[in-house]
Amino acid sequence: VPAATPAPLGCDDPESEAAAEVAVNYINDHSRHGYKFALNRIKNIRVLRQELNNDVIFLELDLLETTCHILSPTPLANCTVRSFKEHAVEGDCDVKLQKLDGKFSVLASKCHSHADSSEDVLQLCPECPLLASLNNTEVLTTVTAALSDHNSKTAGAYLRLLEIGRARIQHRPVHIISVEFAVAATNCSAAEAKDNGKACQLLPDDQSNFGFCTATQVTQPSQDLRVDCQLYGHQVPTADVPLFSRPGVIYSQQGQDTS
Amino acid sequence: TVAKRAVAEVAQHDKVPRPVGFVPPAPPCPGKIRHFKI
Repeated sequence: VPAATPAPLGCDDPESEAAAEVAVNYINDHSRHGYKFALNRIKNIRVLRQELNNDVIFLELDLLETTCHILSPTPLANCTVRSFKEHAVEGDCDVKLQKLDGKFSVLASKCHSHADSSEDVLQLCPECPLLASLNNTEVLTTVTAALSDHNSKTAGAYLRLLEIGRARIQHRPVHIISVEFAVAATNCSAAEAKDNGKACQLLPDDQSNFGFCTATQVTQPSQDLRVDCQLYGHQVPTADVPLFSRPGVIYSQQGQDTS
Repeated sequence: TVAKRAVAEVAQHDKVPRPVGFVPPAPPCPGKIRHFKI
């Protein structure tokens, strides 16, 4: 006898929220670029009964980018959702889960992230700086100068750039470039790095130490660079998802697809 | 000439009487917005 069709779930039902929480944690755990995303809205949920105590669930989720980089150990619950005025980034995700004997597991997920439209931001906040392309010349110059400035002043490990997370440019009343980027400690001290003979390598996974930097560069009316880098300390890497395999510069572009 | 007829108000007595305190069920989806809508 076919299993009775389950009663349709509402998007705000506790069971839907529990499934969405599993889905969002899965998406963040399996992403290696950009920022952590938080649930903003459950757009739709469909339940297909396979057999007793075995359902397949299709979720459509609206997520919002938080201020925590994906490598940050900060629990998602403590990550602030980026405000509208900071030029928010939204994620649209379709997730397929299985609920077997009351336990959810993700079978597949596909997400597309995109920044809010500039018109929307400027309509509410005409003076707010907008997201800039991550390979914008001023952005790259600011990131390079900020990392170099940090490495020249630190007594700790020499840091290498992993990826630029986001950048915004304000044009008035002063010209300011704001950047955020992920870094990793190398096996050199800053002093050793100055000695070009030594090739500084990222630390192996069992000693990896990632961090995050924010910087602002005022270019007019005067030059002023401010940099703040924080290392997270060693974290045990997630076994089944390779961390950054090489230190090259990876641009996490808004408007990217992940599956 | 073709004139668009206003839809006649449904006569009060046509409406299905609702029990006192009736709260229409919340639309199942989409769910609530937790932060803000882009």
